Amino acid sequence: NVEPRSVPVFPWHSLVPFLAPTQSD
Amino acid sequence: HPPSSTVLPPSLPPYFIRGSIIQLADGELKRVEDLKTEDFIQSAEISSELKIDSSTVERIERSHTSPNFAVVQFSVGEHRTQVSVEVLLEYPFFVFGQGWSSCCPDRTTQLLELPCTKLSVGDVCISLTLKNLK
Repeated sequence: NVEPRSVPVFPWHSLVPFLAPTQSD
Repeated sequence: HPPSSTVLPPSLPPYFIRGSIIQLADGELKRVEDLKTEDFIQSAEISSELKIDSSTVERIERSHTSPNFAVVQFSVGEHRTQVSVEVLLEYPFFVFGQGWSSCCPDRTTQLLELPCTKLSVGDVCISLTLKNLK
């Protein structure tokens, strides 16, 4: 049996588009 | 004001592939297909820099530059700032209370094996902004 090697782990925030609203004040 | 425009990565990032391991802010590991709305909300609450914003889909159009792309216009946050993003048709967004959705869910499922529904006008997607943005 082959044990699973290190699997990439991704941070949760990389899944969410970063939509920074432009401020018009 | 004209919509501000953002171009998301032209390729599909590897973390959208079914089975990808995602680390939440509290350290918990989950598969991308198992993520729930609460996971994003709780992670943002822990985060010192990021906060969740609601981004409502206002318009979806085919891109003029490439048939494989769509332009999705969002109304972001309480100020309803208009932001349009150009993405691959199969690029998944996370819809509040629903899960992964894309402009072409069949392609998303085919390419990424990620269970996905059709992104529609009126859907409210999860997006991020900076907490201290003023």
